[in-house]
Amino acid sequence: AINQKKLIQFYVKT
Amino acid sequence: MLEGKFEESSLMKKVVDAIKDSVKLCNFNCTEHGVTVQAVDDSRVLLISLLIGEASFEEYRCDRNITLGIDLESFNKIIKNGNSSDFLTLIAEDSPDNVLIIFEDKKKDRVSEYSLKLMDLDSDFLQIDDMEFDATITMPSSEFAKITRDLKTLSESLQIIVTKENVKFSSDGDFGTGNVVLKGFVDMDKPDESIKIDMARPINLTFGAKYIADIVKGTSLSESVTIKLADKSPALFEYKLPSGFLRFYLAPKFDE
Repeated sequence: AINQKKLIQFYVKT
Repeated sequence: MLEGKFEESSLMKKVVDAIKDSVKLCNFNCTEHGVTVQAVDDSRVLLISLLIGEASFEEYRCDRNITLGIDLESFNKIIKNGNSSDFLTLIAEDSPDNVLIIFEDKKKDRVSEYSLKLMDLDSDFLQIDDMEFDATITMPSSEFAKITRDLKTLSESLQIIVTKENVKFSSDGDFGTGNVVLKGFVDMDKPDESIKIDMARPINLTFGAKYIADIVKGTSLSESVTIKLADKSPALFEYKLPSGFLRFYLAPKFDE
């Protein structure tokens, strides 16, 4: 299945 | 102290309209250079990044950095009360509990003053480094809005496929499929009508159509929109402001 990614999987939280 | 006066309230109205359905609460960070907002939607899929540069204001003064924690639904109720052609002035003290919102009619001696209570908002900041994108599309914002609305009626996903020759927007739903293909072209008379496709690598990405439908609420801010895409990465959708921008970063969908 195709899954919706979350932004936190790409960017670092500061 | 913050004191920012817009020549017309319409810019702020459009900005609030463009973001209020994506995020409910956000900090407006005011510095000497202007006002910035970074906020993520509740599902953590869509990020907005706003810069209203100092030059967007007719008069602007901000001695110290000030954070305005704003409930956009409430702010929208007040901001709608001004006429689009009114001067709009925002005033806040250094550690404010509220922000003053003043509309001035240019012809009549009518001044409307509102005060909005501010909130103390926690906000995570996401570090977004300059990315290398594989494809960049610049196109009329109204055309992108129409394509989004049209294809969203078929499916909850919208696919964007970029090849050397064209960009294809595609949706595949239960009752049928649809796609719109655009080729790059230059309109000499109306440059904003042009479609520009720059591609270093072919792209095939899928996004939640409802998020793109929220993004195109920025359409009234700019004649054109720029879409930057990279494989298996969030896409960047940018509406330029007279001085600044409204950017949306949208995480894609893909198979593991």
